[in-house]
Amino acid sequence: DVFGMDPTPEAFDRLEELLVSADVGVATATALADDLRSREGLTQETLPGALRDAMVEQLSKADRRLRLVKGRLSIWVVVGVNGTGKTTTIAKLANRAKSLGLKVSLAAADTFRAAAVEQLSEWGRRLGIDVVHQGQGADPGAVVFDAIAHARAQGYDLLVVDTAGRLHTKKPLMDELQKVMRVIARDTDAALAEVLLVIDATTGQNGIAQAKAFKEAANVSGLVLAKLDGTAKGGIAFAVERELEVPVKAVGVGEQASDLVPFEPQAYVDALVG
Amino acid sequence: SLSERLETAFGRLRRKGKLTKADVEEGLKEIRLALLEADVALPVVRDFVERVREEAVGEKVLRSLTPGQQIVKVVNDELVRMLGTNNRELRFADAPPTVILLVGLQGSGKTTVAAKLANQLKDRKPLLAACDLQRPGAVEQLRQLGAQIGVDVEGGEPNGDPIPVAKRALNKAVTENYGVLIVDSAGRLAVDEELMAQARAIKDAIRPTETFLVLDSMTGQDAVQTASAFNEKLEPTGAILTKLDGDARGGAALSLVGVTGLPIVFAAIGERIEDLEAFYPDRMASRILG
Ligand SMILES: Nc1nc2c(ncn2[C@@H]2O[C@H](COP(=O)(O)OP(=O)(O)OP(=O)(O)O)[C@@H](O)[C@H]2O)c(=O)[nH]1
Ligand SMILES: Nc1nc2c(ncn2[C@@H]2O[C@H](COP(=O)(O)OP(=O)(O)OP(=O)(O)O)[C@@H](O)[C@H]2O)c(=O)[nH]1
Ligand SMILES: [Mg+2]
Ligand SMILES: [Mg+2]
Repeated sequence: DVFGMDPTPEAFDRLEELLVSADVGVATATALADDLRSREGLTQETLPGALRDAMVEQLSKADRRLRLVKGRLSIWVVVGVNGTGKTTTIAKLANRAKSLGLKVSLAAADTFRAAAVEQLSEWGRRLGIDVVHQGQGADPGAVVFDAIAHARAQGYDLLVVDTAGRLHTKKPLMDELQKVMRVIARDTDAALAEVLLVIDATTGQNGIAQAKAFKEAANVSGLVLAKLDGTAKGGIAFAVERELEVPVKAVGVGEQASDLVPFEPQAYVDALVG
Repeated sequence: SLSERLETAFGRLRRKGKLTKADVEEGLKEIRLALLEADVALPVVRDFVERVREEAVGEKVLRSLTPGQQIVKVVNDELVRMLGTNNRELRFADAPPTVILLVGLQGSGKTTVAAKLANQLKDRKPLLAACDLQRPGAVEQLRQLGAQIGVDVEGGEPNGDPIPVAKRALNKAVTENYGVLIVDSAGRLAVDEELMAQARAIKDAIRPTETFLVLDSMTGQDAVQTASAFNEKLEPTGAILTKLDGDARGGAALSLVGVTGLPIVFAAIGERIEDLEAFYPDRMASRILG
């Protein structure tokens, strides 16, 4: 049909609502819709595709590789608020790394929560990966220090550090995280290669506040969007990437060690805009 | 805040004289925006705005010297009314043990809530049942929490079937005179048919007095899907909202109530055992309004 109809105002409104319903947030949804509203040559038919293309375009510039530093011990620290999926994500990342031939070990630096060390240790047993721990109540910095020494002694490639869930509004807990980061920074030989913030795909706009606070406190280098196998669209990841330029580097799609996939902008946008 | 935004919107409009109904539509837009930014789900926001529309465009507002404040009052009152729907305390069974089942999405705070409830009901001789046999270390987590508060924990073997564990715990509670049985279950997706059937089977086996949907207060728009699916498949008797010690606006609370009418019976406000309190609709309303 060569003579397409102009998109109606309602059509733009509907797309805006669709985006809001996906947790993209009102500001981002309005910005995306306004971009389209100001465009020439769109039709009722081509509008949804134009939105998808615009979103994929915005997601296309990021470097989504998980960083490893050659010749040094690479360290990945996993952070985030309570219950988002950090410990499980670490098992998945370690599983992936090991299957790619990397020698990887884990640091059980959540020394606060009941059975946090046991949970990570069980994953380590299942995957055949060392877990350095000192038990509940230990100083997380001390655990990390030990874990780095162990990984270095064993000639490992990668150390992934589990940390306690912490609400970003709790200054003492964010200070504790910074203290752990300083332990890593003081080791001039190891390379802090990633600080990954795990965000629950069901999270609403609070995800932005979380990302801002963790970025400021611990210089987050990437996001992991967990639990995208549920009904939530995980639009918050788009909003965080747009506002803070922190790229999504992996997606959790289940509770098994194999349930981790790369972030694919087209698939993500297609599911989001449905 | 909403009242500041309404004052700005009406400030502009009032300069042309008395407010008209059309002017108040501006106010309704601000309400809609505020609620969406607070993570209230879109269909619930639409419903809510319609509900307050009549009063918001009523004479009381139009004649008021501070129409913005008047509208905020209308909104706040309706939020408190909705959030307080069926508001009540924990129900106990006519004959012990009172059985409480906790269900919800992964990571929402069920295991911690189980221990907090047991602690609060310590003088009724509670028994905890660790029926999450899926998550690595889940039984151990509840055992450690139980040890911390001196409450017995009945557990199962990893990867086993939770139903026999639940039945065994109920039997123990009955024969050994425990006053309350609190059953922790594995986190599950509302769309996971197999796990929702398993939760249903646990519920049918122990016939709980209370089945609580444990919901994370930072949940966004998905609260509607999750709440209605859990409501439909497991018929909870109430909800518990967690992690309210954070700064999420908590619109999920309104979404939950809006689509299920479930009472929110408890609020979890921290990681410590004592961090569980009654749910206060008026506090939640102010929080959502920001
Ligand atoms: N469906 C699904 N569940 C997940 C995913 N990632 C993690 N989970 C589940 O979410 C729950 C919480 O996961 P954890 O790894 O313990 O989360 P955490 O962030 O380490 O939690 P804390 O250490 O207590 O803050 C567990 O039941 C996991 O199995 C995912 O991608 N999909
Ligand atoms: N700050 C805060 N943290 C909480 C609250 N409730 C639970 N948590 C934390 O949230 C995380 C998840 O809690 P769990 O009790 O393991 O959650 P769960 O629902 O049992 O998780 P699954 O069994 O994996 O589905 C833990 O780190 C808890 O300490 C709360 O009210 N405030
Ligand atoms: Mg953890
Ligand atoms: Mg649990």
